[in-house]
Amino acid sequence: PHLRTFKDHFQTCKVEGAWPLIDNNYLSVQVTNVPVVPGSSATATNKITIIFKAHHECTDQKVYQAVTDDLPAAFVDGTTSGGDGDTKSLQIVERESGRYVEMHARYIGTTVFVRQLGHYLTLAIRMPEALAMAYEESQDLQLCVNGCPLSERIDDGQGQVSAILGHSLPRTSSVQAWPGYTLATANTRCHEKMPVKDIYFQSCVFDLLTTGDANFTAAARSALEDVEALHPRKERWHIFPGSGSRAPRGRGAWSVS
Amino acid sequence: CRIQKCTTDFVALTSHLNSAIDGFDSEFCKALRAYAGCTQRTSKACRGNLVYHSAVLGISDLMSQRNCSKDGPTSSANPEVTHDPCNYHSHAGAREHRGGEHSPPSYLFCGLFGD
Repeated sequence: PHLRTFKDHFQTCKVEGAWPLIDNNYLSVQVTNVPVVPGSSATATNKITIIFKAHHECTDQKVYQAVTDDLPAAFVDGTTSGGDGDTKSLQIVERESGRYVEMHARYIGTTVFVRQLGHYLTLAIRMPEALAMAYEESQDLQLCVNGCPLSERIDDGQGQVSAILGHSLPRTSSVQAWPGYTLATANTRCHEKMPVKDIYFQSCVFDLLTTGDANFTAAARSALEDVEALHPRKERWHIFPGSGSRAPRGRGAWSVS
Repeated sequence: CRIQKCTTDFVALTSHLNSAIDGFDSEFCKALRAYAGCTQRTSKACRGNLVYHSAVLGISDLMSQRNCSKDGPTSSANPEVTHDPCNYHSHAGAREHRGGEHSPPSYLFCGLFGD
């Protein structure tokens, strides 16, 4: 899937199987990704597990788990909140039944959005920097903190998936079953949803060409909406290719604007 | 379970009060109500803690002795007493305030979508 890290690095990764996004003293988030089409290393998320760790008098440990076609509005123990009935320092809010839930952890100033679009899940998290960085050395595998390992990257090392379009797309018999997006039609389709031609737009094009699944257009659109709702710095909402200083690992050329 | 913090804050609020000056009763009751609020917020975590139960009884006795009403203003001189420990924003705000700054805590964003 496409990953936007805490440092605003944008990557497209394989990361098939279960991977930790966050693993600090307050929160653990793990995702499971599965291949989307035969012949491509592209994967998408079909399971999300979130553990809100016990915190003083504010809440007991609460575990949330969503899988494709089962996006509950409750923790695995059946409750919808943590902490005392009055304070509700941790709450799940269902925005769209079975499609979109929000988790508000007041005691750690953290908000999590989980959505299902098509057959796959999306995730967006806002967390105080002081808490996000509160982890032990042994908890170093966190995709949100360090990004994906280089060996797990699908993009060209610069976050740029468009550059490899046409080179990495699967050429299997399943191609014929797709609606048949060309680069031009995918561009048009994505532009309808996302007028700004930023990295979210390019991800949309990549996903359409990779899978032919129009649901990924909506996923890219809502991912951008989540950024606008949760990212604290408006000037960084959009990420554009160009001469920038925010290239991951000292390489590449993405800039935020 | 943080009951000691409640007690420390109460002592800090009342240590400078002088029973000979006007307004002592009012200020003492405010501090007691803040202390009571603080103990209520720790009630779950402290349910098996003898110090906590002693504090709750002590507060009740003192409120009776001083004729303090249960409802009314609470001391706000020390933000630690009045802040909600389960609200990170008030927590972080108090911490920043003590540091002499009013800037909000900085937040980070992470997102995952698509294929």
